[in-house]
Amino acid sequence: NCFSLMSSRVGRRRLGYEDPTILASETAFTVNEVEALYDLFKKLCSSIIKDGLLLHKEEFQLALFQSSSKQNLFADRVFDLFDIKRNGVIEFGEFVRSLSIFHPNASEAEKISFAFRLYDLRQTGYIERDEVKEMVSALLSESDLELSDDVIESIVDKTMVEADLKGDGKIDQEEWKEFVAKHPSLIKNMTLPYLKDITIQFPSFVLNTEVQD
Amino acid sequence: KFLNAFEFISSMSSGFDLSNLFESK
Repeated sequence: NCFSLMSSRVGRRRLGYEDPTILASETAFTVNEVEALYDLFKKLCSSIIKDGLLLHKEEFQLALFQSSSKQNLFADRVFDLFDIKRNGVIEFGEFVRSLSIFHPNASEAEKISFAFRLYDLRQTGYIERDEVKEMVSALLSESDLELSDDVIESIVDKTMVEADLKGDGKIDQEEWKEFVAKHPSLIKNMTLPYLKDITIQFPSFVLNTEVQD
Repeated sequence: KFLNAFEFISSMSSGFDLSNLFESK
């Protein structure tokens, strides 16, 4: 096993690989969890484009939908938010830092803020009325549900009346926080229970780890 | 069924369900 340990260590000194100890210190993950995530990340990265430790949008979509070409507004937004450097690919450090927000131990404030940025489609610093309508319409077009434009308008109106406390036609971060406080289920999908037992799902870290948590 | 547009959005968006990342292994 000495050989596999050595080759694993050499293999990990690759472009884009960040020290798990540093990543663990900056996120909700333990060092072993970061190492387990590395195994997952390597699998995702090599699914289509073999260019090392870079996760492309097609590979991200393939993992989410079992299809690399499916267009999805929210998968696009999540990818763009994970791509912190905005260079069109997700690097390992970006993957860990972003997924950390979905960890059961991450703060509610981080989750609320991520959801706000997700829904702020045009990154204006506000969730605007037309963005709410665009998201509802996009989801309806993906589903079998059919609603008339009047019904969609009334759903969006009702939501804006409740969320847009200042009445300026858009939801700011403060208003969003208050709205989520009234409807905590809105950030339910900001927590992935899977992340609690990532080391059980990806146990190969046991052979490769250099650190015991 | 949904109290507001965001409940609809967060419940219906499969693109937001990252658990698939872990099931794809």
